[in-house]
Amino acid sequence: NVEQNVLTLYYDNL
Amino acid sequence: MLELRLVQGSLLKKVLESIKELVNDANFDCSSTGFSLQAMDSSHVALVALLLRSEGFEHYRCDRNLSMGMNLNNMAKMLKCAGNDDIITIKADDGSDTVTFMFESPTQDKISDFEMKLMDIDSEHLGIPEAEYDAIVRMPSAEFARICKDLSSIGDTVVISVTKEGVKFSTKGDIGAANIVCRQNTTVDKPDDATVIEMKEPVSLQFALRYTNFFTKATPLSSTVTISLSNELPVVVEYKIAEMGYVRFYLAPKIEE
Repeated sequence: NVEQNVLTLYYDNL
Repeated sequence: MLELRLVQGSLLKKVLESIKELVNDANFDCSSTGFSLQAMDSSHVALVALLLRSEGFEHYRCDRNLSMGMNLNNMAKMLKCAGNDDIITIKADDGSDTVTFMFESPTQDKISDFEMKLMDIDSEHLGIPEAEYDAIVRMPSAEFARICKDLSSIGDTVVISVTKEGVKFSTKGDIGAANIVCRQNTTVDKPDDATVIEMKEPVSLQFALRYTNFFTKATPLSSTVTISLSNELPVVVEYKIAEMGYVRFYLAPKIEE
């Protein structure tokens, strides 16, 4: 099962 | 007051063509550093970061920091009306709800101005720290575009793996599978034709081809592309804009659950 991650998982929302 | 004169107007045309399909609306930020943009696609999977440094403009006047919300499709429509050899000037008055694009033909015999309405955009800004990447691949941008296009006819995702053997692009789909390996190749006539791999650690990451294909719309901006990879981090796909800056695309990986 392959899930698409989102960028907000890696970078802080300023 | 804002007035930015770009002699090589075609660069701005190419920039818009490279990002308008990924992002609908975005805030362009103008400061003494330059003209920049950071925007995510609507699903927060990919991000585009653009920088056109102030030194790259023939004339750069930005009295105070300004953020201008624009619909990128509408901006692209207006810039399409500029000739490829035209000089483009971006103008805005303080507090105005419009921006003006002025196009001058190289011989100054045709001068056009297009006024576009600005919009209020609640944009999220991500703080992206400078990172050391496990592997950095520089290759001809046309080659990368060709690979993404070819693989997307077979599958939906690409696994990019970097080892000391080279960089491998793999996909699988209903009709079969494909693997394309590019080896480091620095013995070429032109430096831009080289494939250069700097690897600290082997990397293997999976991405949606739908997005990498969006990124390759930036191919006309640069003859080379730089792909920076670290395990479990978003990939950065960078197209340098001749002596002015860059368009960088960030893409979150797919993870096996």
